Amino acid sequence: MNVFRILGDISHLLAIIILLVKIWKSKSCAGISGKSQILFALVFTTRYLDLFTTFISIYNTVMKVIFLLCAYITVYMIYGKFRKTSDSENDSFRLEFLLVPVTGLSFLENHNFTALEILWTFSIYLESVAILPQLFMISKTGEAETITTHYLFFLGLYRALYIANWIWRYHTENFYDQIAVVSGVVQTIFYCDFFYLYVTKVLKGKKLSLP
Amino acid sequence: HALHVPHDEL
Repeated sequence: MNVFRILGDISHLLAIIILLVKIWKSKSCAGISGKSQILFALVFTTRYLDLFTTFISIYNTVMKVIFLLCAYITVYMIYGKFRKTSDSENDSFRLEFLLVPVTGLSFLENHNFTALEILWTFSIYLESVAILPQLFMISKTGEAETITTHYLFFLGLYRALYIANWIWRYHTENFYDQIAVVSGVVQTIFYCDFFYLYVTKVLKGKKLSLP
Repeated sequence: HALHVPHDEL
């Protein structure tokens, strides 16, 4: 465990908590893509099936359980408790455009042709595109609440820190996981445009709005 | 080379 990895995990956890607290305090999930949140719940579910088969560390187990719980609570807030406040009209990204290619690719390009391994691969590919419904929603409405942009910032920061973690691991342990690295780099690229807007607008006290 | 180890990352 290196410093990039731990900071990456903290950043990921912070992003998830920021989103949950925002929904809870405002009693509203306006501007949040429920579809992205469903995809993240699916990502954690398919990736963390190894909770039942492999023990890595207490840290690993606890974090996986927290991520799973938070993901399901978020989905419940959007589609259950605060359903009336959700922006389903603007959350119009077609999930099959992501799920079909991701499923196909996970069968074609994986480490082992076993159920657990294919599901793990599916989760890695799916995570790399899971934020797209959220970014699509922002581009459609042309704006995002500042707190939503903080959520996206920490989610993007987590991805960037994981890349630093992989560079570190490659040099110190001679370890790299090609599937994770390629998908991780693709995923981080999706955040670049957003990072630019975050730095030039949100950090200067302006609301994120698109021209 | 791409050595496959258990997935220890989150």
